[in-house]
Order: sequence, then structure tokens, then C-alpha cells
Amino acid sequence: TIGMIAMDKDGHMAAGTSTNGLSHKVPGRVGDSPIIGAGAYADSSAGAAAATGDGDIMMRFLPSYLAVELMRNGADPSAACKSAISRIKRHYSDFFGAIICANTTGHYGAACNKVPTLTEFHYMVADSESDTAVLKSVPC
Amino acid sequence: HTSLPLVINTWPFKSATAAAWHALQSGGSVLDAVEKGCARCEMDQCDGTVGFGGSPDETGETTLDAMIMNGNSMEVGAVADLRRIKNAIGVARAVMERTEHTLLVGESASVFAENMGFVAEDLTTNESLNVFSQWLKGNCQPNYRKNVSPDPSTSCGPYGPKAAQTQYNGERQINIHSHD
Repeated sequence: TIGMIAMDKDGHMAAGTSTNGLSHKVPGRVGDSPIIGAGAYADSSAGAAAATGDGDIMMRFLPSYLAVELMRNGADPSAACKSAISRIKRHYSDFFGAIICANTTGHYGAACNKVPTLTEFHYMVADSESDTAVLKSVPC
Repeated sequence: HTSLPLVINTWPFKSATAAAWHALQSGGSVLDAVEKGCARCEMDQCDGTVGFGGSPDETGETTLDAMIMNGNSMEVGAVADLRRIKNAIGVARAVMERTEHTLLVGESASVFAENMGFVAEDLTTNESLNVFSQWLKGNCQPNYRKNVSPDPSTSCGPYGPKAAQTQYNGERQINIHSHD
């Protein structure tokens, strides 16, 4: 799955996702990626977020919408991402998932839930400072 | 960082980031950037978790989900359980720009895509066929069914409902190469 956020110099934001889902899923199963507020969410007046992981679990908590609303209320992107992950972790302590967040000023952050198969989450960033794609990571 | 413009995406999919960044630098909109970036990943079959030829379902078919959202107008286009069309993010954008709806699913989404000029083709590859074959040989494990008969933890289907429900242990078989 890819979840992506783009923001121009005027602060216009967009977000998107694309995935082929889980291997061996029951036919007809749809994950969080195409669900607004779950796989991704963008509001140029507050921020944008995109989530990845076990969509069957994550879609129940609308983590992208939650993160954007937290940023609207003043949380920095890293804190918003962590809160969205924590909300899920309360109910599913070993869920597989991560989220990226960006606010209206172009600050960004990420968070993930630590499980044996995910101890560090990697994501990519390109901005006017780097002018190219740069690999970033966050410990889970 | 406050170095706008900005592109950020999940997982180390460098070519997708580069495609989105190039779109922005070429004068494209943020929607263009997201569409180009995700489309690049679909063509590259990023990590096997994006695009055609990955994550076959119980019948061996690859189906795609995608969504795009405009943070200014709050318009959204999304597709789910899309079959036979490789450019899922492109279809999602077409849903946003060529309908007043938000989400189209399944066979009807594929028909919509074909009507909008997207090419229908088989999403199966030798790799996805191999993954599917190995799954069948391994008694269909891992398996997302529960409370069905025969026992999905040891047997393939077809499945029917089991009379008595058993306590589900909550274990999920998601791994780094199988996710949303």
C-alpha cells in the first residue's frame, strides 16, 4: 500500500492511497485505503494524514481523520500521529500499522505500533529543501 | 520542516515520491502529484502491495482499492474491489471528476472505468499465480475465515457456517508484505 500527501507552496493539500490489499483475503474484502478518514484524509485548513497496515482493524478507528482533527486543535504532526496509533492500540495492542501526518505549515511526522515485524517505520519525503526523495524513519 | 512544497508517502517507495515531486515541480496541482505518485507505484508494483500481480485473494484474483482527496474542496473519489484495471488511482480521480459520487466498488467500478477509457486487462502475473498456488498447497494458510466448516486453520473451502461459534483468539496474520 502507498499512502501519499502532497502540499503546494500555497498550502493546498491532497492525499491519496493505492493498494492491492491483503494476500488471501476473502473475495469482496475491502480495507481502509479507499475509506475516507481511514486510509487518508486531507483538509487544507488543518492538515493531512495517511495510514497503512492492517486495514480491517485500522478502518474501525478512522486514524487519518483523527490525526487531522488533532492537528486542527494544535497538536504537532508527530503527536497527532502517535495519538491516532494509541487510540487503536487501546483495543488491539498488537495491531500492525503506521501513519504519516503533515500540518498546514509543512511540518510532518510519523508513528507506528511496535510489533515483531515492524520495529521501525520508513517513509519518504521530498520538499524544497531536499529537492529530491529522502528516506526517513521513525522507531515504533 | 517548513520547506513547501512537500510530498510525503508511506513506506520507502522512492520512485513514487520522485514522480509526485516531479509533477509538482512541473506545475502540476497537488492532486496531479498524488495521482502521479500513486500511479508510479502501481506500475512499479511497489513491494508487491500496490498494483497488479500482488496480494491474490482466495480465488487467486488481484483486486485494487484507491482513493484521492482534495483538501481544499473536500471532494473525494475512491474505488474498491476494482477488477481488471491497473490504474486504480486514475479511476479514483475519474470518480471524483466525472461523477457526483464518492466511492464505486466491484464489477460496476470496472465497467465505469472502461467507459471512461481505462483499459481492462488481466491483473494476474506469474508471481501472483505462484503465491496463490503455494497458498493452496499449504492448505490455504494463512486464512481469514472464522466460525466456518471445514476448519479454516487446517482446510481449504468451500466453507459454510459452523453451528457452534468458538472463541476467536484475535491473532492476525498481517506481515510487512501484505497490508493496506
